[in-house]
Amino acid sequence: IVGGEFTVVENQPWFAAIYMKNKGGGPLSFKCGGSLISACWVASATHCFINIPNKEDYVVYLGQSKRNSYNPGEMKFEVEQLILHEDYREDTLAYHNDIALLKIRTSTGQCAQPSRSIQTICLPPRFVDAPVGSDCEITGFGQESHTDYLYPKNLKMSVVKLISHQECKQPHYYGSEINYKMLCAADPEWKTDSCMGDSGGPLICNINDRPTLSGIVSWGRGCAEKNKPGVYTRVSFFLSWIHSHIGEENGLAF
Amino acid sequence: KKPSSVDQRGFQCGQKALRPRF
Repeated sequence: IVGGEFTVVENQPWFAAIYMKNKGGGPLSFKCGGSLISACWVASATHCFINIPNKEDYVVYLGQSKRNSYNPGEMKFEVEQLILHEDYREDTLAYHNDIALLKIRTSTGQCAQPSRSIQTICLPPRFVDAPVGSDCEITGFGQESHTDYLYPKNLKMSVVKLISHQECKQPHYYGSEINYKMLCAADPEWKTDSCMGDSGGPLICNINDRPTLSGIVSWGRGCAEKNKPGVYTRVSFFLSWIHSHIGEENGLAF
Repeated sequence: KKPSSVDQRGFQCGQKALRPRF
């Protein structure tokens, strides 16, 4: 996250930290963010996993304010299922259908338990998004600037505004790289944005007065670059896909 | 009857603890 502020996971209790195991047994490598959408399921981005699509290579933590550290109240999970979108595609800049589902379970076969630092995030109503100009929250352990090469130790969050497709499709923004299954969001002063390492994490907008997972951090040109908004997978357009994989499992809050 | 957004595992989507621990 470029700009914004450091926070604690109690402020974003649905945030999931997804790590890659190290073959040599060394420390885990932070990979991407995710969002807890029901007790057993985390939503993230397919581009995070497409090159190494083996569920055994990943570990998911909930309740973490500090990366690669023990956080009181955290929960650690193996990935029981790793579901990548079958129509995922990479363009020059854009990622299409950039959504993934991870079924999580502890070493004793449990799913997530609610606590001060662990909570699910609501899914949007079908094809319903917050209005253009709405303030939405982003969260992650991603880089604090485009030129950084280290991730911050502490969780960050910031606020960006939803941008219309019309504005985002302008030639000096992203032109035809943008389609209706994506959402664009940015800071009017181009001072804060999601960045590398925030991929898969949440864009939380209020819909009907409820914090809702409206977007999944997907792609963008640089970070906090003028006329280059962050681009997010538009979750309200993927509810059938989510449903088809999670089923009518209770606890999915639509 | 629990409000609709509370599921049987006690999750209340989108709800945050009243205030952060510190």
